[in-house]
Amino acid sequence: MRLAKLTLSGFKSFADTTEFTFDAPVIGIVGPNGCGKSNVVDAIKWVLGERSAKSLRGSAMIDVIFAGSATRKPLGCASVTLTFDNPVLDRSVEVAPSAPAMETIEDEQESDDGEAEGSAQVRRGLVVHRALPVDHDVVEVTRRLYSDGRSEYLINGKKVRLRDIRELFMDTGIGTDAYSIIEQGKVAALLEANPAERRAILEEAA
Amino acid sequence: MRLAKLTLSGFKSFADTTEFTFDAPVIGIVGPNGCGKSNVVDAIKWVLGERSAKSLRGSAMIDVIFAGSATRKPLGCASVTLTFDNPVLDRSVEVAPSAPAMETIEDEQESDDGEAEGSAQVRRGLVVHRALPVDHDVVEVTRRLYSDGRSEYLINGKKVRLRDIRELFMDTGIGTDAYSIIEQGKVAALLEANPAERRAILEEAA
Amino acid sequence: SRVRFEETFNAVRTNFGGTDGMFRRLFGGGSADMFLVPDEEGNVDWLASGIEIRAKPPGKEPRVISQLSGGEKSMTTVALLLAIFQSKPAPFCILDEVDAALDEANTERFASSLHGFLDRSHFIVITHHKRTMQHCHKLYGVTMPQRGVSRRVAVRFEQVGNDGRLSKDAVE
Amino acid sequence: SRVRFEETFNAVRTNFGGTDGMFRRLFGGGSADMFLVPDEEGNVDWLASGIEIRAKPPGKEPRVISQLSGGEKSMTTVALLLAIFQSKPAPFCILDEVDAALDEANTERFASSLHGFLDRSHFIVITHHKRTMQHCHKLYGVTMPQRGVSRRVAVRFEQVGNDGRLSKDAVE
Ligand SMILES: Nc1ncnc2c1ncn2[C@@H]1O[C@H](COP(=O)(O)OP(=O)(O)OP(=O)(O)O)[C@@H](O)[C@H]1O
Ligand SMILES: Nc1ncnc2c1ncn2[C@@H]1O[C@H](COP(=O)(O)OP(=O)(O)OP(=O)(O)O)[C@@H](O)[C@H]1O
Ligand SMILES: [Mg+2]
Ligand SMILES: [Mg+2]
Repeated sequence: MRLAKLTLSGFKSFADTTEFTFDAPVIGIVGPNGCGKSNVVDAIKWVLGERSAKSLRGSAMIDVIFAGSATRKPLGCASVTLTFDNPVLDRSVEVAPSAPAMETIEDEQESDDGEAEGSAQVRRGLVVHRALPVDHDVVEVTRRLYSDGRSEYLINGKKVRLRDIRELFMDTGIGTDAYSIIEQGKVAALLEANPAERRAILEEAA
Repeated sequence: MRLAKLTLSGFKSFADTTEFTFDAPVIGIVGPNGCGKSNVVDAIKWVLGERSAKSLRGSAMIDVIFAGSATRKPLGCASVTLTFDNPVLDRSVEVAPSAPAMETIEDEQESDDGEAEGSAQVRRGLVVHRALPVDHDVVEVTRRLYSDGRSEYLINGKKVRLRDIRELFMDTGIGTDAYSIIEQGKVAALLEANPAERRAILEEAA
Repeated sequence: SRVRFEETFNAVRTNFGGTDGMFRRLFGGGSADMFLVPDEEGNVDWLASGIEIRAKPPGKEPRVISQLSGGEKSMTTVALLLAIFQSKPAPFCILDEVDAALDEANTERFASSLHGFLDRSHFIVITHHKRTMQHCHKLYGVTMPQRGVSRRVAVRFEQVGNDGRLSKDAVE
Repeated sequence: SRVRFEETFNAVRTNFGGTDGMFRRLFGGGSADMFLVPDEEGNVDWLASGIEIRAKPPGKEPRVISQLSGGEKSMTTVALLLAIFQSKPAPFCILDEVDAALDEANTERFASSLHGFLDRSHFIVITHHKRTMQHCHKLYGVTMPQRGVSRRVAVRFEQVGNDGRLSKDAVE
């Protein structure tokens, strides 16, 4: 699984639709103070299911919507999409446990032309393993917030709940409070945390 | 009043006696990570009366004494001295209010040879104004801590209490929690403080 | 006393957020303000109310200061500090890597802003930024020729290598 | 589950404080360790005890990690993070100005340490340090040609000026 692309529109200072393609091993984001670099990190945290406005440096969640500038009017919606490559890791033939007449298979050898003589319906399932439990090569996760307070969460265009997004990333090491995102100014936080908080971070990796 | 010099000995990583003379308007302290630059700031805070070991990045006050290194043994004492220039700001003749026969002065003109004919003892005091309430051109403030836990505080060589040192700097804007020292990593603290803490900083300046 | 606090508050407010205040000088525009926080009934108490700060970099509309970037927060804090200095200068000021979050352009603005205060105070600045070093009248290097033991050397700007190490001749 | 936690803890401990662990690699020596904090009776509970960290840069004897310098703390944190990555790599890692407190020499060590993890993860690094930029395979610039509105541009290393600004031709 690989984070391939980030698309922001109306999120914080990104009034216009902006894309970041992550197609290199180490990507640097540079630029003067106050231009929007850390807003990119906030966008990723937000779409991964962040629920606290404070941890996105705002006072209310509505603060993530572009609030206008000297030359632009405020917008009505903030939208962020993360696009993941989600290739097949391996395929394996698993016989779905729900096949009731499991034992009949042993007796009835398939005849050469491949037709089983038995009466039981055989449910052979081709189960594919992917890092994200969605059976597509590409997974798009979207979060939207409208200025009237309505939220939308989508996985590959299908509406889901925030909980579904958080569950999608369980056990992958990605998440809003995992060890994979170090926010600005918080680099020493892992060290200065109390012993119980350090334990929680390690449990995330277990 | 001007901070002229800092002398450290056995304080944190400064095992050997080290002097910093502050004889230029803007002095820079530079050098690789972990070499002792912030320990200089801790030394100044400590001699100004800092009482919290935690705010000196230790777990107990004994942690300010040089704890040894690969090539040196631990020392038995930490000592820091701040030297201030404390010139006379202005002189004024003030008649000490404790002179009881104040009104007799009007009647008795001094005769030419300067001898007052009156009977009352005239207490004319030459009160000099200096920034620090110590009547010397140079004021040395020293703080020492011995590994057996004993502390010593000195002003111009005379033993005083920690309280005397803190009082010495009252209303000068210098102090351990004043606005005149911004520690490493705390630059945004003034802004991120809560409204009551911000008020306390401004009261210091009032 | 109440009167003294009120006077100081008003002086610092103008030094910070006024049209020629430190905030506009450091940001080249924008606006900033500070005010006393009213209680539930909307009353302000000069002897007890806390202080709220507003800061708007040029062309931006942040609702709260927590939305500012790392560099913008550092510059706003420096502006506030120097505004306090204008109304009551402390004899000296120590700044330990306050320029850590600043880009080069803001580092330059920060370091040169100190020169306006040298008639009343002097500064001790700890930094890794070359731009800040260039604004210092004198540089002290602190190194550890013997691991774990700090040693002070006097250095010139040219002796601070690109890799932050102090050149050999400075260390002797 | 207890077994999984115990395995992860032991793996990370070796990756962090072992003789060939991340701490010794980033500091060029010294020693580090992590252990479970015993309760009042001295018992350790794999399912509940907190984690304590020890870190000793080469030649030094700090009693607690709070005595470490700003730069030493950043490097120790990066070592711990990469040690966790070794036992369970997340698909990507975002680092927002983790090099802010580092001198040039440590910035170089930090940036080059990332290359050992590219078989399993990729990194997104926000920085103002030229040394870190040199270790990036691709750079994105974020600027505000219109005040208050962010715009993304692709930049090459040479287009990032000494003053941190992005050169004109990159911004179009
Ligand atoms: N909802 C919003 N609408 C418009 N602008 C916003 C919004 N939320 C935050 N901002 C602006 O975004 C800017 C902060 O951006 P960000 O923190 O990403 O900067 P940065 O590039 O990380 O800078 P630094 O190098 O100083 O860390 C602030 O100036 C803030 O006013
Ligand atoms: N009592 C002590 N005895 C010996 N060494 C000590 C003592 N207390 C602290 N130290 C050492 O001092 C070092 C920290 O120094 P300091 O914080 O001043 O570094 P710095 O020059 O500010 O570095 P940076 O640029 O990373 O901020 C640590 O390595 C610590 O082990
Ligand atoms: Mg930032
Ligand atoms: Mg330091």
